[in-house]
Amino acid sequence: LRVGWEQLLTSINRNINEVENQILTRDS
Amino acid sequence: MPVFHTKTIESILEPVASQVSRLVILHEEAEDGGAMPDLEKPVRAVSAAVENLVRVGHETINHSDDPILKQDMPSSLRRVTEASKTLEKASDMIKADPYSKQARRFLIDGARGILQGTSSLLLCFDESEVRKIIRECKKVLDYLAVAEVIESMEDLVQFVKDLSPSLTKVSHEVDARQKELTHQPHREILIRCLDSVKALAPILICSMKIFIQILQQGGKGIEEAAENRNYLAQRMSDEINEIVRVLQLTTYDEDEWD
Repeated sequence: LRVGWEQLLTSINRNINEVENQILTRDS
Repeated sequence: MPVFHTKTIESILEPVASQVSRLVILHEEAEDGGAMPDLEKPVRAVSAAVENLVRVGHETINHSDDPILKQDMPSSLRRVTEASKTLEKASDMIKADPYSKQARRFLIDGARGILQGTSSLLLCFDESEVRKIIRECKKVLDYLAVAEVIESMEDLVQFVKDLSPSLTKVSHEVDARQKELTHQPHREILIRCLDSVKALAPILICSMKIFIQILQQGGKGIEEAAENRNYLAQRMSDEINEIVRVLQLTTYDEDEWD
């Protein structure tokens, strides 16, 4: 369970950064 | 059938979506009362990322000239922020009581909320990108509408000069868009329509030239020439309108294809 949640949260973190990059790329 | 209608959205959200589902199942099955691990560190990382995203999102809203994006995006950002707070609350509760059932529920709600929020944020962007392509398509439609009033070679040259850049832009953008789509039938329609537009464009110009030549040579057969030109302009407009329609479809509009 620990591994599962840590993986998910890491992946969510990456996912949010990815969306942020999308926004920045689009703006530039 | 794919859940997300573009490859970019799919590549970003799909891994998180499947992991959330896996963990939801794990929690539903594991009503064993086992202790939850301390998730403070990864939750804090998520919160920091959400804060950045929200800041960048608001900057985008302020700088955007797209009124629909300005209207739709704040609620997605609010959703992500609330979800991040729910995750923080869950993490605090787990620290105090690793057996808390409410904390488990908050964890799942928070993870789902972030997925939904980022998903709606990406859709918001995607729709805005589609609106840009549609604006270009509408320009082409406006040019095609004046094909009927062109009666001199000078005007025809200007017509071609105006139409060509827009048509090239539409062609590139629609081609790039079809490559992005995950839904094959939509891709195929876009490719087909684009091919037709590309094939019809030089024929239309030719028909306009013939019309002008006949007009200058006394006008015999002018009606047929006008009819032919109008038919070609109309066919091109129909194809562009079909592109506009399909660009706005997502796989969620699947009923239409049933």
